Amino acid sequence: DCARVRAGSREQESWPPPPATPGASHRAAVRTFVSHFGGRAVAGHLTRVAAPLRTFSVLEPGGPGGCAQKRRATVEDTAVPAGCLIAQNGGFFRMGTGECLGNVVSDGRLVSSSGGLQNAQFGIRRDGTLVTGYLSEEEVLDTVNPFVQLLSGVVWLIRNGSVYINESQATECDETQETGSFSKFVNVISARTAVGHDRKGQLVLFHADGQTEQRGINLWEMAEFLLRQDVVNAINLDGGGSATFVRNGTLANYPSDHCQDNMWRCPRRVSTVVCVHEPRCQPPNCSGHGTCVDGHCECTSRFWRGAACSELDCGPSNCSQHGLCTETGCRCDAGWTGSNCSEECPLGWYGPGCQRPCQCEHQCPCDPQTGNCSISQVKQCLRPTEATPRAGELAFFTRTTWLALTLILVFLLLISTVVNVTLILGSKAERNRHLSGDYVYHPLQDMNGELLAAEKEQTEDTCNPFRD
Amino acid sequence: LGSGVSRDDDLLLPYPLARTRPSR
Repeated sequence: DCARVRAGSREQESWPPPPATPGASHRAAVRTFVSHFGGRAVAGHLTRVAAPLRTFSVLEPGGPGGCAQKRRATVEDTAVPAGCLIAQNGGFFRMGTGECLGNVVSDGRLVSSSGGLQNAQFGIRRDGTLVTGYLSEEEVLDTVNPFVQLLSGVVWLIRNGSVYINESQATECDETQETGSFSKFVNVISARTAVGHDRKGQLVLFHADGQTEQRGINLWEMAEFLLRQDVVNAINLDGGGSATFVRNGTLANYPSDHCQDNMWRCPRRVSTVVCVHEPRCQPPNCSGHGTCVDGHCECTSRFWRGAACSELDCGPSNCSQHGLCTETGCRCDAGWTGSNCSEECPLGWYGPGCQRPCQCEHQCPCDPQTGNCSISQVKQCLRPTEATPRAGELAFFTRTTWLALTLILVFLLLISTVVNVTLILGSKAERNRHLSGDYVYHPLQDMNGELLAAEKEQTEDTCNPFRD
Repeated sequence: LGSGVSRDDDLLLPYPLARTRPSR
């Protein structure tokens, strides 16, 4: 189109990504058809792809840098190195120079911008939103939710489930220009290709074989076919001799361009390519910290986490605020050590992770963070040359002393216990002897003082059989 | 399995080659 729109929002449809269905197959479903359009039999393919954010890419001809070098390459030559399961030709290009026309964003890289030219666009934003329609330059260059894949076509075929070709002609063709060529472009039968999406958010690729003015379909017939296949939004891509369908790296359609020997047909060297591949990770290299397995990142280190292996996680303690979480775990600040940097440096060591021995005189301990040998500590340190025990030895010495002292005290305690028990038992035995069996008689006066003599005499005469 | 170079002879162009379209 001739109109350039630098800013603002244009007519477009955004289709949010469906909720992720983990474990669902992301394999492309390719259907082959031979259908009749206006009595003409036309062969082609319809490809549906789930999770297009991870399974669909726009590729530059011959690989990255192809647009800048204005390269042209067959779809096979571009698709095989990129590992495409299904590939088709993509956007329009200038035949004479190979220049890529329109907007191109490939795997997150802005390759070229059309400066807001109003032609039909199809793209996927970073959050998986499918965008179809017209974009201003500002919208193409959006950085908040940037496009990760984007290419330009001519004619918005279906908008929100309705044919939108007439509206496209009004937008994409300058009314002053002879519309003959544009109108012929819409109504002529030829080989055609298209890209869009269905109600499930699956990406849809369409291709039909033909040859301009002899075989194939026009844009109205293509739009009707896609509507019947539940396509909700779709744009028309390059057709005619550019229409190419490659499956598993091999040409799988009948291109209309002739080879140099016009007995045969040869695939054209085109510009950008639309590619369906195994599910890729976001980013494909898992931020360099993991491997992509069936579209999911498996992080290499146990400290890298997240869908893209881009988040470091050293556990809830987060290195106890005394360290930095790295891919090998906590890297402790000076003065701290341990798997969670929760332990202070042992005496005699300092620095990050306590890796350095103190360098103080008299082998003194030093500041665990800086390694400084503070003066006060030096005074307290013992001279190792006078064979005086170092702190550790001192401790050992004290410990031995205490042990000896304890043993001596225990021994003395035992002795005194034995002596005391002996004395007690001895006196008891003594007393017992008096009381049972042998005993000694003591006249009372010994006990009670002098008795009267008379009393004594009398006492002795009467009943005192016992006399000793 | 090269299939040879095409002649680019089946052109289907939305805009005429001849005129470069002026920007409005």
